[in-house]
Amino acid sequence: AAGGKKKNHNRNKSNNQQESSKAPRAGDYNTSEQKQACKKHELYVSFRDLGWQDWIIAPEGYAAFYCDGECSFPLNAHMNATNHAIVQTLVHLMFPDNVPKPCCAPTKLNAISVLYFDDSSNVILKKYRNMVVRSCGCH
Amino acid sequence: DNHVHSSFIYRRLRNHERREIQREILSILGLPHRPRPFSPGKQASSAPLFMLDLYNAMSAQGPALTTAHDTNFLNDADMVMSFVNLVEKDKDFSHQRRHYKEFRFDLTQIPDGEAVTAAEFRIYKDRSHARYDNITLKVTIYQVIKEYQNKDAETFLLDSKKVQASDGGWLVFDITATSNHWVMNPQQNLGLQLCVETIDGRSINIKSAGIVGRNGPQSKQPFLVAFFKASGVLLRSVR
Repeated sequence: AAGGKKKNHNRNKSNNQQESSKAPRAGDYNTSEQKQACKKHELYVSFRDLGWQDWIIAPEGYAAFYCDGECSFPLNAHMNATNHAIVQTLVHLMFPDNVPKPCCAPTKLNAISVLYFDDSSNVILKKYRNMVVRSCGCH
Repeated sequence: DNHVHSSFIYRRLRNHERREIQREILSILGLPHRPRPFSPGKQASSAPLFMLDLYNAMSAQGPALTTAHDTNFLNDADMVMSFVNLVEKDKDFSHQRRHYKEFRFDLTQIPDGEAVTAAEFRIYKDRSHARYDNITLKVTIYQVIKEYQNKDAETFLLDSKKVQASDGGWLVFDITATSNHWVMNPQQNLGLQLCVETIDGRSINIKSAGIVGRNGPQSKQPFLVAFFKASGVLLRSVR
């Protein structure tokens, strides 16, 4: 069963069960039992690390998050899953070699605003939709 | 591990990986290349400061906007853009012995698929010269329609404000229709003219009236701000 065992990641613990602050390690996907359920992982896109402070005024970066994990039957109780994901899981169980499992992907996305200079030193404040993962689910 | 935000870069990137990531993020932001502003130290100028206020209001992190007017535009906008003033001419004595100042803004840099919903010309007025104390001044903004060699330009009245000579602060003029016209017909963008008069119609020297121009402090430079609504969905090119 997916998500039965929750790994005890140390620092930056979040109350949100979906969140994990650590990137997966190489050994995480060795066996089916060890795979984690589809969930939201932290991913910070740093404009500062990219060396863009001279043209991006704000923000310094943004928490984009990403979705990762296994969508296995039964789909985790706290996880959103489309009706089709359930069917996809059943078909996968019948034909595991031919039909893949559903995908772990964002179900809700938020916008961010970015403030930056253009080549002419005009300033642009633009809203970018669907940039931040609010929740993940199986599709 | 000491990072407050755990970055997606868990290991040190090689140069080509860093360039690839930069390219992909630029693609997400809909930019063909990394902008190279010609004066990167100008973040303390009036337009970036004003835009930062809007950003904070939009992100609901900072102080609210000064006017409900701006809030309405902002809620509706997909993009806000400020434009730097490219030309500023002081015409102390026109053919009609009228004082005025000219400003120009290049609106051809607007990204594709954006339609102007509102545009404002913002200019700062300091306290006027002492000889105008206790009088009301009328600040008027015109669109330049046609220019001539030997006579005054043909202009179209856009907006005017009455202010006390002793007052200081930003003056905001609605130039939405003109901006839309300039976006559609860039060759007809001949700029704006600003005049200051007493209530009885006597033209006043712009500097004496307290209007801050190019020689004033960076934080009080005039600029144009336009609010846009995206007319289409941003699609990244297929690679």
